[in-house]
Amino acid sequence: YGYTLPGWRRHNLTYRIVNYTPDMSRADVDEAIRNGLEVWSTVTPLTFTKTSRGIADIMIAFRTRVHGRCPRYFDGPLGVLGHAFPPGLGLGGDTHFDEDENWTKDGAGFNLFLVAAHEFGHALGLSHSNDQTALMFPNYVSLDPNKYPLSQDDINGIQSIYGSLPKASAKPKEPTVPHACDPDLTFDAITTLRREVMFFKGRHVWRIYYDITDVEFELISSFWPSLPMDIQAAYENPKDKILVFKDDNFWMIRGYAVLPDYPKPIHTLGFPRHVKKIDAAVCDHSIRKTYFFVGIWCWRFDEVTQTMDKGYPRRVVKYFPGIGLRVDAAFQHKGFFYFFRGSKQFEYDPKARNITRMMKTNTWFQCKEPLNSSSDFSVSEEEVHSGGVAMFYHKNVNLLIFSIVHVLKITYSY
Amino acid sequence: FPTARNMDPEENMPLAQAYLSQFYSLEIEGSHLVQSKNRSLLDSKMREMQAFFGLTVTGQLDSNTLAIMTTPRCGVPDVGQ
Repeated sequence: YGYTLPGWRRHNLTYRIVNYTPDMSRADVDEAIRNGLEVWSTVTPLTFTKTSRGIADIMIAFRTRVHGRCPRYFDGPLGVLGHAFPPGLGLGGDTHFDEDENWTKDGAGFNLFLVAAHEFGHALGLSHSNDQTALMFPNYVSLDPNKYPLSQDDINGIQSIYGSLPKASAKPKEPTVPHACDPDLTFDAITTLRREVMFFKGRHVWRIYYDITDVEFELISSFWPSLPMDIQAAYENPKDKILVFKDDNFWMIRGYAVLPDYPKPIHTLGFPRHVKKIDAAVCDHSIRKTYFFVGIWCWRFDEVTQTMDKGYPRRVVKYFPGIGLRVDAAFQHKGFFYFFRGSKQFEYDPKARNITRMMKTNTWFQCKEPLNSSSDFSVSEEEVHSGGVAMFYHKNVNLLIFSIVHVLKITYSY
Repeated sequence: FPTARNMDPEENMPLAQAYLSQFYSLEIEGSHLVQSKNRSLLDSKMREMQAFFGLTVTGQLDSNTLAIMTTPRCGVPDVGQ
């Protein structure tokens, strides 16, 4: 990487989109620009605020050929896609995109988010990198725009100007990495995502697939850099979107993109003001209703009318007999609900309204004994389902043999 | 399918010169008397560009160098200014 010092002297920067490309909707341009800036704010103390008038630190415009007093010209389709100026007054920080290109929000033409993220690197003080995996490599590379585009080289570069993210508290806290096979494992939230199940814990997420034998363990930020850690609830709605909850806010996600205009307050879903957070959520896809768990209460939300059902909240203990007190996380699979509380997991049949099985939380990760292994797992659905039962069976057989031997020893001793 | 890229160095040399003048501050003098100086300057800038992109440094316009030159890119020079 390369950089110019001192960069911006302030960390709270403003940006303004002076004009919009007709190639994309305004909302998509706004999102691409916001996400392009967010790429850098997730690894630095920088923050970006959008303004709609006056002079902003980063003035963003779509231009063609010779434009204004800009000393760099555009060259028509292809060739040069954009340029940006290093931090400073006047043109400093300004970012221009060649309007003669075909700008898109996906991979069809030139992805505006990727080009914008690169140009904002210049606007923040980075020059080109000769690391071909870096976002600051000068040639356009069509990456998956849903994945976080910075390489370690980019992160090292920008942090050499602005430093890393500020510490959340004065007392430095070691980031803990959860272990899938920890017998005391608890989850923050769980949701399905198409043919996957995602288990959230702190800054991390495990992904398992219904069809293949694999478990992935990733940082939440590698999928959705703008999401906070320590998510409290999540669920997949019938419209192929995930809703993620933390405190009194929720985010909506489609695929790997956090939708614009989020987070929104949970009160917009119909919760009363005194509800400050959601413990768990699960959508019953057969009736298109979502259950929200808040302490000992549960609400029911109608996904069709987008309103809370009347007659709620109800006590969890009455509505879901056997589940009892609060719920940490929940999801639905093959008609069953799976509720998680502490290190226990309850398989619940909503039609029969009873618990059909009780297991450890980590039966979805096929852990080989001893249970404290963090990486020695592979998953197949059948095996996962039978794993907890098989262990229980073996333990019972061992106990039975031990008891018989013990009784025989006592008998013979007399 | 895209048409086959023309690899005649003489035909692609204007493109290479334009690229190097845009991104590597190549300034070719017009006089015929300075042809050898221009050639040396061009080779030098080409080497600089090839080194930056991790290409084999030859100073000659080969297919890999031309491929990089024709790939869409950011308009901030790699060196200078």
